[in-house]
Amino acid sequence: NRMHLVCPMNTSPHVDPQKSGHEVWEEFSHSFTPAVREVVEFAKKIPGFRDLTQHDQVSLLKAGTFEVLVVRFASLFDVTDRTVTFLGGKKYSVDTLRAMGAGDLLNSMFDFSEKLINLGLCEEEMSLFTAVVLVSADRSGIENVNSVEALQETLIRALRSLITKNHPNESAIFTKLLLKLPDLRSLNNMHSEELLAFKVH
Amino acid sequence: FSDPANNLGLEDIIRKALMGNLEERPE
Repeated sequence: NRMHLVCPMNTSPHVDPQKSGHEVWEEFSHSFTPAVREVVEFAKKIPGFRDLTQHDQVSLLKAGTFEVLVVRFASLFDVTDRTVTFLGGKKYSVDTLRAMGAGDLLNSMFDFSEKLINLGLCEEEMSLFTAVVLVSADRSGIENVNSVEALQETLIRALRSLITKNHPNESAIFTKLLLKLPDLRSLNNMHSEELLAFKVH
Repeated sequence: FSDPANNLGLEDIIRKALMGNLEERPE
């Protein structure tokens, strides 16, 4: 009977012990649903995304929503004062969250957020990077790999061009951004394992 | 949210949002 849900997509890490597991899950679902809808709305605006098959649109979103949320909500992880702001607006320190049962994923999220924010990307760059994160042809269950790959390449080219234009003296930024993709996969895997463990409990 | 077993109902949320759930849109 774990009493905490240490995910910032929740309004608060505290779980009402009177509530059943199903009720806790329902409440959590209501909390993150608007964020997931925003990811879908974002995807719909990526030029070419709506031209993919419906099956592939769903597959990309199912596989990539967590990673997109990590990028979009990197600022919830304050590396200076080592706090995480939950969707309810309250900040919790790393020590507090650790005492609530947060594990390695928390540290990894801090590391990722710090490195991403330190790149100092503007909104347009971040948005294009997020599109690259979402449109990945190697996600499982993609039926038309060629179409997704073509869109992915177009987006990567656009990102490189934008970064080169905006940061002419910092050519490493584009490489650093691409290296964030495997980091996000790793965070996604860790998160899936924690979700599974939570469900088992 | 990889949610392979759709435990979080993620696929349902995504499908509804993709199709444009008119019922949930403000007037």
